[in-house]
Amino acid sequence: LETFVGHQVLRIKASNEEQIKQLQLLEALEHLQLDFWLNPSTPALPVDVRIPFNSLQAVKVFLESNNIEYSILIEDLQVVLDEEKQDMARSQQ
Amino acid sequence: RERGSNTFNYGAYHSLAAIYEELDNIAQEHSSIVSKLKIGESYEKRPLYVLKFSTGGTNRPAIWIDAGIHSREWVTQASAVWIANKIASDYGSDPSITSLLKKMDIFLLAVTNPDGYEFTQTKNRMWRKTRSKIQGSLCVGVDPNRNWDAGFGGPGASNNPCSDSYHGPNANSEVEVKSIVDFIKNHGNTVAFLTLHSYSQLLMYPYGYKCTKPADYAELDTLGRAAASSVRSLYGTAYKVGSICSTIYQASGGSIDWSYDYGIKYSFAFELRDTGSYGFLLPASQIIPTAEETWLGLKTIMEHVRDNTY
Repeated sequence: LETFVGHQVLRIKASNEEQIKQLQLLEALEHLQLDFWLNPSTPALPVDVRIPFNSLQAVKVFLESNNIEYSILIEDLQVVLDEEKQDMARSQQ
Repeated sequence: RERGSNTFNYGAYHSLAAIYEELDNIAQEHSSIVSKLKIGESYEKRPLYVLKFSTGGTNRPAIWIDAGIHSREWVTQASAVWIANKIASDYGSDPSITSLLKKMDIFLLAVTNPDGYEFTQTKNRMWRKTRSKIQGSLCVGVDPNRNWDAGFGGPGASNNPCSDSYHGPNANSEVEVKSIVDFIKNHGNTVAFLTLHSYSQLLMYPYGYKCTKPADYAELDTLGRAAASSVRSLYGTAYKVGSICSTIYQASGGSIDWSYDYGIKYSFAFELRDTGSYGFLLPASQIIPTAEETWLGLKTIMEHVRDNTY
């Protein structure tokens, strides 16, 4: 079973096309194993990305050093998944 | 085992087996208008079940609705099951649905990617693609919404089998996609193609594989805006309306581009709501509100289709 302890989902707000391009560069860095839930497209839409724990630091440094605004959509993904599983178990009862 | 539709909890996420059982219940409890068809099997040989809503006639114009092509977007499959029950139970009492089913049929595929859905339930909640194993490829699965014969392999899809937007070795390589294409081609009279994705509150029409406007742009845009305001009327969920390319990005190989180019004018993709803090991991408490508002948008489109057959 694949678990996601420590994974975070960030909601990134690009303020211009330049920052969208930087995020698209990030998307191409496969070693970071980023999972884009909402791909970088236009500054009007947020970019949501799931970041594995060991890539978190690098990505946050990248965003902050490029003044790209972000917030944490999901603090620890596994917590949300565990709640979802408990929810399903409860409803089955 | 969950028995009968009156005990099924539509406000919860369910296993694939429970969803399939509920589809059976709906078909049995409304057997005068609902029948269950098997249009094919997934890569791992799971049945692809479509509910047909029909009051008879032969080869009537049909509306196609599918959900769950991206398996991790659970709110779409859950909404589809609620919508199936809504259509069946409202027939005869809701004048709009009753008049629609007097003229047309509706086909609803609640779980378009059962292998992926089962995998999200048992192995990896984040899985989005099919579970096909491509000869010689390191990774598993193809993004089934990049695998349609519409600008296949163009921008906005990846040729890397390990990517979540991998388009596959060729168009219709995924049996889940090919089964729908074959079904619609054999049916020959589908006049609307509606697909449910989640999230980010978008209502989109073609094209994605190119950024030129479709021939029916004006009508689709007006209808899309009317549907989005129907969605909004219930809980205030605000949708953006536009073509795939202008609303998000260029994405080749998508289902509604194929259906539109195949001649199905009313082709729309819904990206259902997010609460702003969970993305596609929408809490189960949001299923029914999401399904209710989505239904209003679908109904607006279906009423227009009913009154504007072509």
